[in-house]
Amino acid sequence: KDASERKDEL
Amino acid sequence: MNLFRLAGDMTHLVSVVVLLLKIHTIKSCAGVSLKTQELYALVFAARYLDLFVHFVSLYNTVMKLVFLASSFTIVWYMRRHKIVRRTYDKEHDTFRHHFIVLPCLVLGLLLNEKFTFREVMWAFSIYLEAVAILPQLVLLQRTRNIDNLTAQYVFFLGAYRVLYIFNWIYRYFTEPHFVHWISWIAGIVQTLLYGDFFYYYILSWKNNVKLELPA
Repeated sequence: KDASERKDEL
Repeated sequence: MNLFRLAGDMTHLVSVVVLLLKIHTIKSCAGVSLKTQELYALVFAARYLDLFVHFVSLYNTVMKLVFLASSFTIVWYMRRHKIVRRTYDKEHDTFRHHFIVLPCLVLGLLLNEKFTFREVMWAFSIYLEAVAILPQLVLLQRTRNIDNLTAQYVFFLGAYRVLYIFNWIYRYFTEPHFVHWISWIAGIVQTLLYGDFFYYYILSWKNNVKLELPA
């Protein structure tokens, strides 16, 4: 997964 | 989503609601740092650039929009609203907030997960959020009469950070390969900044006296 796609936090 | 994360987001939401409640209903922003609010608006603008590019969930999108809208609304109230702006304690809100934006940007350029525009802006927003509370904490130290809503606003904001750390610990043990050094280290630094405030807040609550921070 791409770096930005792993970011699900606010 | 685990319970710590949800509780963290909710305390963050509560903090914003408390602040908006104070500003909108009492028409006062006394004791609130405009510098901190401007930094938060910048933090959210930089971090949520992915809003229309990459969809996570409806919850995620709605929360992002809420934090973006509320941070800019608060700045608008403090700068433009004809009654609210007069209650702004400009003389004591003197933290040079512009000087922390540039180092955070440089840090974002140097330390990021990937050297792309969005990732650099994301890292920048993480570093900036870690220190964005500083002008508010300085202003609180200089404020003689800290009202309950302002104290509660900072308390909920700090609680949100503490809960996020529990969320990371939980995720580290339950999700494979969940490692985000940048947000973890910046998040721990950010939480430590609240240490002093928490100490005096709990003390005032225990002794049932008004909050006062020693200079």
